Amino acid sequence: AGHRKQRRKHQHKANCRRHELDVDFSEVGWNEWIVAPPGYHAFYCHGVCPFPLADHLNSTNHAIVQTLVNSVNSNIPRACCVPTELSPISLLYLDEYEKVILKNYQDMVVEGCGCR
Amino acid sequence: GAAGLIPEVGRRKYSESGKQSPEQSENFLNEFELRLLNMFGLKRRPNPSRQAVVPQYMVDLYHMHSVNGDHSTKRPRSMGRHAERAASKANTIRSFHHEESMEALASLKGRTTQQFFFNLTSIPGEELITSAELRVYRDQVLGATAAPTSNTSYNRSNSSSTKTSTSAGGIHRINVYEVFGAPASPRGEPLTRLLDTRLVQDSLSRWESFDVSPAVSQWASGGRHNHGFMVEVFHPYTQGGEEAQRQSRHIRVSRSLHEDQDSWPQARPLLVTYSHDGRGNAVLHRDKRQA
Repeated sequence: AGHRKQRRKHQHKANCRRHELDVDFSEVGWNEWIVAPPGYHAFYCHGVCPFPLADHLNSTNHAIVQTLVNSVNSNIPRACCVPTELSPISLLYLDEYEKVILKNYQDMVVEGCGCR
Repeated sequence: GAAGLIPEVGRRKYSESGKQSPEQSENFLNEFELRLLNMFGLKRRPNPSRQAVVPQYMVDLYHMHSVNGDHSTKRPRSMGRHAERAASKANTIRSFHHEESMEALASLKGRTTQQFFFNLTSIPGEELITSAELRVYRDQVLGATAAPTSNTSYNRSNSSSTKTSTSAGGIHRINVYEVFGAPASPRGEPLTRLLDTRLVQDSLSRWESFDVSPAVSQWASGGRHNHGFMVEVFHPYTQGGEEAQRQSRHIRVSRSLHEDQDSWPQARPLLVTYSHDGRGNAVLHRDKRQA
C-alpha cells in the first residue's frame, strides 16, 4: 500500500501544472533598454495529461476525448499541457529613438494551465 | 552587446545545433528576431546612450499605473486630471523632450514666450492618442536674499518645495497655444490657437500640467501639421531691474533660464501622450474600485 501511495504521489507531481519561471532581463541582455522592471515572474506549463483526466486539469471536451482514444491506441498522442489564462505586464523602456515609453504587453504571464 | 533582441548565446546554440543548414537556421533566427521586434513595437534593437534621460514623472507613472507595479506611488499632485482619466483608457504612455535647436525664446516687459517643437514621428500609426499633457517646471520665485537650492527643488520635482518665499506672491498667467503657422511678417507673432491657460502663484515650486490633447491627437493622426506649441508667461509687472529679471526666469521653458545645467534634463519641459494600440484590453490605469 505504501508503495502504491508513493507511486500515486509521484504521478500526481508529474501531472500538468504551472511551474515557476523568473525572467531576468539582464540574462537576455534586455536590461540595457528596459528601465523597469528588472525582470518578472512569467511561469510556464509542464506535465502529463493522464487518463482519466481529472476535473482540475482544466481540460476541453476535445482533450478528454483525445485522452480517451490515447488510452486504447497509443499512436494517438495525449493532450498537451498549455497556458489557459495569461495576463499582461507593463514595461518602462527606452525605444530605438531614446524616447521613454510605458507600455502594456499582453499575454506575458501564465496565470493558469490546462490540458488542451 | 547583441545586435538584435535574441541573445548571442541562444543564437549560437541554435546555429550550432545542426538541425538545419546554416542558411535555414539564419532565416529562422531572423524571422524570430522580427517577431520579437514586432512584439515590442520596435523597428530595431534599442541601444540607448549613457546620456539617455528617463524623466522622473515616467518612473512615477510606472509605479502608479503598471499592472505589475505595487501601486505604492500616489498620483503625482502635478498630474493633470485629464491625464489621469486618459491613462484609464490607454495602454501606452510616451514622453518627449522638445527639439532645443528649434526653440524660440523671447522676453519683453513682463511677458516671456517660448516656442517648442516636439518630434512625434516615432508614434506608430496604429496608436490612437486619447490625451496629451505638456508639463512645465516652475521654480518658485525667491526674494533677493535666498537663491534656490536647485538640488532640493529638483529632487522633489513634482511636489511643492518648502523653501520660504519672500517675493510679493505675484500671480503669473501661463497660456499654452498651438502654433498654426509662421508669422505673417518677419518680426510678427506666429498664428496660434489657445489650448490651455492658468493663473499660478509663484510662491511654490512645482510642475504645471497643461492639456494639449486636441493639438497632439491631430498631429499624430496627420489631421494637422505639427508646428509646435508656444508657451506665454505673463509675470507680475515690476519696474525692471534684477527683480524683473528673476520673475521672468522662474518658469523653466528654456535651458538658458535654468541655472543648474546638471538638473536641466529633469527640469526641462516634457510632453506626455496617452494612447492605445488596439492590442488587448488591459489599460494602464485601473482605479481601486475597478481592480
